[in-house]
Amino acid sequence: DKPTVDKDEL
Amino acid sequence: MNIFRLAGDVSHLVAIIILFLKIWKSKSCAGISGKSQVLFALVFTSRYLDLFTVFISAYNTIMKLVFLVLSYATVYLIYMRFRGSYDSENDSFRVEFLLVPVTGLAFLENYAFTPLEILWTFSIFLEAVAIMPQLFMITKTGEAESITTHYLFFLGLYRALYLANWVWRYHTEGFFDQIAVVSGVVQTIFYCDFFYLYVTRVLRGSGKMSLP
Repeated sequence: DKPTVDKDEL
Repeated sequence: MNIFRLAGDVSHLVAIIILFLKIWKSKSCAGISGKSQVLFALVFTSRYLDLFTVFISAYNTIMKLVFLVLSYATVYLIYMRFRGSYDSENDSFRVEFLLVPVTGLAFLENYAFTPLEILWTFSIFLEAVAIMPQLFMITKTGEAESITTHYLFFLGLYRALYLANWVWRYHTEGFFDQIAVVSGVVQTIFYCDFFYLYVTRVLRGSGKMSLP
């Protein structure tokens, strides 16, 4: 499944 | 965090500060698209809601707050403080042509059908096209002040550096965020024409960009 979005990026 | 990501964030911050200071010091927003700045404020608002739900790092929180504050402050300068100098006649791009497709796409293509994820996806797609009103305004007026071109250069450079960051992260940690990468490529492509003009006319030539 698709990666959970890396919220670390702005 | 890698050097490309950090350079990208710095470039983004520099762009936003350049624009804010230009308007603040010249006490004028002539040649600046207020619509693009409203769209950027909307991008940050819909993307940084996780400020209230998760703490990632001090850097992450501070940068998100700085981007939010500066983008709203810039919108305030344009539409309130120096509204007399706002060139609404040339800032005529129909933003509904951006908002409707972007909103629709965010509901179709996302990682999870939850409010935060859909808003995040909306912000990613919107950011890719948010500069259109500004680029459209420059083609309409046929020129851009050199400060404005420096703003656009660092704004375009930031997402290009994010692309390098994603290449790096793919090869070092197998990280791949399809929505952000595809949208980031589209966003950077929109700047290509401007980058060419920036290098050939502003850096080498007259310091002011006047379009053919």
